[in-house]
This record gives sequence, structure tokens and C-alpha cells, in this order.
Amino acid sequence: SLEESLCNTRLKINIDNPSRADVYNPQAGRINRINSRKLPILRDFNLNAERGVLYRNAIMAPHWNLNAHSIIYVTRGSAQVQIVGNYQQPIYDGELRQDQIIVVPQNFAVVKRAKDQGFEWIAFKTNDNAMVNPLVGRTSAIRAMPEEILQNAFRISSEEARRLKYNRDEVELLAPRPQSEQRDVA
Amino acid sequence: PSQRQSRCQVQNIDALEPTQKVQSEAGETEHWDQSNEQLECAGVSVTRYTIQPRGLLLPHYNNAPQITYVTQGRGMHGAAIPGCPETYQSSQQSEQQQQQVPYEQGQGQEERSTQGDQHQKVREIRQGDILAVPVGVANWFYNDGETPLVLVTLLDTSNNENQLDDNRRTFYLGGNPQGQQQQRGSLPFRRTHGSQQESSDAGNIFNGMDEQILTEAFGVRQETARKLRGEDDNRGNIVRVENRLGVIRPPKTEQPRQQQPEEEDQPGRPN
Repeated sequence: SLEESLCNTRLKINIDNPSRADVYNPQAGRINRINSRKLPILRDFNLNAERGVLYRNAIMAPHWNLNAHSIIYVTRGSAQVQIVGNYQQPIYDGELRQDQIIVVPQNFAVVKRAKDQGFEWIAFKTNDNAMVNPLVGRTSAIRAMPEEILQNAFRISSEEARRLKYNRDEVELLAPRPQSEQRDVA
Repeated sequence: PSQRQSRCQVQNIDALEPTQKVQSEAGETEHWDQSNEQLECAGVSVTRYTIQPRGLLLPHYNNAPQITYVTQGRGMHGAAIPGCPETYQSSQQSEQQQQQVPYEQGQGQEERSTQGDQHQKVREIRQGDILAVPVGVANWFYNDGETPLVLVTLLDTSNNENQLDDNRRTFYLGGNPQGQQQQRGSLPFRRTHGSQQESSDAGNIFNGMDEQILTEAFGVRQETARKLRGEDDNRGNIVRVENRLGVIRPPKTEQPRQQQPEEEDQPGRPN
């Protein structure tokens, strides 16, 4: 019966184990994700969870959640956060600090940059198999598009389009660039 | 659902024409009135895109599953699906061989031949095709024909995949589309259903992001980051491609293979 199956259902899993990180960058941080494949009962709830750690000044690549809202609770540190929808202006542009929560609506793009103390969060997402679409890095939507689409969309040269696609080879978590390198880029 | 049911007490049905037209550099976008009770009852939003030859409907994604019918013309469709590999790739050698693929004239060409591009699959489309695009998947259309490419797109905004309100929302990854008037207000969740006409296109998603963060995140020059934001771009959501778009794609017809030597087909040949 349903009751009996619930008795034996796994209800608990640890999300904070660094050695089980799904995304890890020694210079930027880590992300652990728990979806319904790891904790099947989440399928019934249609929820999942994401634990993130960003080191000092590291950036979580601009991204959007394809199929879920994301409710972020800050467990430690602070970050500059921008959330952008289909408006001219960001719907949020500010510093997110420990013990605050923020809601990132489905499909709205978000970018986070950790402050000096780093940034740690737990995010609950309203889909048991929430999907993220980054805009930067090896798995990004930008890299998935032909160079010429980018050239025409942004009115940039082929060289700029190539840089846009390939300058960052990381996945989701971006290490801070050394000051000297930033000056060179600028 | 209860709100939608109340809108479904339709007494009579009318044939509907588009109520809003947005002109772009290389085409036009026509929207049917989202607040029409028939469309509200069905929980859908309908748009027609007319893309002129060499027009590109900029990369965008929507807040609902999308189904599109190609009513006229032919072209290309690309979708950037997260997790899928970039399986269309050109090496230096193949690039030189692909003489049939036009590319921009001049300075880019020399550099192009030294390094190939790679991207996700690109699909050819033509009149009669149906295209399905999941919620939140970035996609673009290009007209490589001689006649306008006309697409009728339905967004199933009442689909469970859309967790926002029932308004159509299109998020552009480039350009600076200026569509319907935006009314900023409360967050666009389900409970605000129908409370405001808030939808469509305004700027692109980079437009709201800090230039310095974009510079650092992409590792590009500040000028490139500025272009990402598209602030001074007045082309709309359908832009003209100066020279024909030369993305990597297989030829339309299989080229005849070179005749293999007969002994290759014989069994027992050492490898």
C-alpha cells in the first residue's frame, strides 16, 4: 500500500558534501544538486534543491532556469545579484546578504558575483528535474549557436563572436580574473 | 484554472485578426490580442512572424512550450538545448572545401580559415513543417529563401511547464527588440494572472546586466559587453544579415561518393 511504500522511502540526503559536488572549480566554488533521480520522493513534490558555494569574487555564470522558479536562501557571505526579465531594467540589482531570500522567476536571467567573504546559498527549485541554461562557458547557449548568428545578433566581428563563445571554458562557475588580465581585456 | 474557467463562458465566437504589428528591419511580428477571452480560455498566445529574405529572427526563448507552423517559405532553425553537444563542426580543411557556403567578405575570411566553428544542430525548414520548442530553450530562425518566411507560432501559456502567469513572455538573447508597452509591477507569478497586460519584448536579457560583470564573465572587451547589451540597436527582433548566413550544415543532396576500388568490398581483405 501507499503507506507501506512511504515507510521505506528515502527521505533524507546530504547536499553539503564537497566531494559529491556536481560542478566544481577550485578557483571559483562548487554546486551540489539534488533532484528526483537522487532523491526519488522529490518527483512527488516536484521540487529540487541546489547548494552553492562561490569563492571570493567568483561569478556564477549568467543563466536562467528553464522550467522552475528558484528560491534562494543565503547561508553565508554576500553577493552582487542581478535578475533580468523581459523588461528594460533588471527586476533586482543589489547585494544579497546572509539570511535573506530572493525569488528568481522561471526564465528570468540571473548573475551572481561573490563579495569578499564569498557567497553560499541553498536554492529550492519548483521542479524535480530543474534545468539550468548558462549563457557563458562550455555548456552555454551562446556556445551552442553558430558564430554568425552571434555576429548578426550583437553586431560584432567574427573575432569578437569567437571570443564570446570560447574565452571562458569553465562550466557555470567562473573564477575571478586577475586584475592585470582584466585590464588587458578592457 | 478557476480563473480560466470563468473566462471560458464564451457566448459567441469571433474570427480573430492580429491586433498588433511590430515592424523590424527585416520583417514584422504580429500578435493576436492575448486578452481576448477566446484565447484566454484556451490559455494560448498566437504570433505570426514574417521574415524577409536574409532576415534573422534573433535568438530568444519563451515562457511556454511553443509549436510553430511554417506557412510559407523556407529557412533554417537553430535551437540551443542545454546538455546537447555541438555536433556541427568545421575543421580548417573542411572549411576550405565548403566553397558553397558563403561567408562575410574581407577581413574575417582569412582568420576563419585558420579555425573552424562548432555549434548545435541546425534544422532546415520549409512550408508545411511543424516545429516544437520546449519551454526556455533558446532558438532562432533565418530565411535563406527568395520569398518571405512566414511562421505562425502558438505558445501554450497555460501549460504546466509555464510556472509564470499566463502572459506570453519572450526573452531575447540579442538585439534590442521594442515590442509591446511594458507595465512593471508585481512579479509575474500565477497569482497575478490576467491582472496586467505584461508581455513580450523589451531589450535583451543582457541589457539589464552590469557591463563590468559581462566583461568579466565572458572575458571580452568592454566594447563587446556594451554591444551585448544592444542599447543603441534599432533593428527590432528580425534583423537583416548583410551577406548570406553561412552556418555549418550538411548539403541538401548527398554528393556522389567516389567509386571505391573493387577489392575493398571483397571479404578477407586485411585491415
